[in-house]
Amino acid sequence: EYEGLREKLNKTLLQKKQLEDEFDALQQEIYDKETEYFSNRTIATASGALKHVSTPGNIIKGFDGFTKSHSHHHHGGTASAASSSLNLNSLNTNSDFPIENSDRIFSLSSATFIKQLQ
Amino acid sequence: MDPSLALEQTLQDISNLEAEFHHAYEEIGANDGDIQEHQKKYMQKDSQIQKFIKQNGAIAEHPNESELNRDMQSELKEMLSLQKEKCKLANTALFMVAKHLSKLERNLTILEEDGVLAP
Amino acid sequence: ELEHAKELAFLVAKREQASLKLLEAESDVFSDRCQIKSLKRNLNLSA
Repeated sequence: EYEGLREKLNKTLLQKKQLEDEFDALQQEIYDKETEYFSNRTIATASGALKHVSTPGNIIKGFDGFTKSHSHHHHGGTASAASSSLNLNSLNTNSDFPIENSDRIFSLSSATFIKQLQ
Repeated sequence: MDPSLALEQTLQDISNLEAEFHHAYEEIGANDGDIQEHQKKYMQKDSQIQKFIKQNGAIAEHPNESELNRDMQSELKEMLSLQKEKCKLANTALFMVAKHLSKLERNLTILEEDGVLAP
Repeated sequence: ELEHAKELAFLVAKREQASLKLLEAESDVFSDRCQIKSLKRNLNLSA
């Protein structure tokens, strides 16, 4: 019974480690998606070509100005996304669409992320 | 239905989505902060027991062991309750945006079928 | 925009689900440890 319990505990500890890794991976994915969402805004046109757009509304800022402004083209230079590792010192490098930390409401909903920021 | 009407309708439907999202994720963050506090207390009590075992071996019982175990169980229960609340909030936010997206997609399909919008 | 928002909302929901499973595992570890301690004392295993 003792050995059985020990084995059970070891298995649970291993499972815990796997879940911790899964959690870290998800946090990273959320961070990267936010960077992608707020910086590289690329849509496909009717002809199939890709163009960078600046839409005036999103889930963070709201959609109030959506019908007022129109998308416009960006020529030359591809917006570079931030480093995919959770490098909090080098956020979005696209100066046209600067990402404020406060925009990252999804990452900021995790106290672990806030601790890392601090 | 015409495209501009569909757009207006969609914008009206999602006019509150920004506020709802901000609220949901702020609540999740606040709950997570509370969980961290409970986690700290849990770890403090756990380390008392672990320290005692290191000093006195695995057989000896910490003088306050049952009380510490009770407290730790209570902290765990609290953390689980808060975490379930966070899951509810996260699922609600997901449901809200999925609902609006689904409606928009249905409208787009209708417009395409009517030929007023290019596929 | 809505698709992006949905994607992020989905990831957060997944993250919270992972957190819940983590806490449940923590709870299992706690109860397993309590049982092992009790058994060790009964069997007088000092290891």
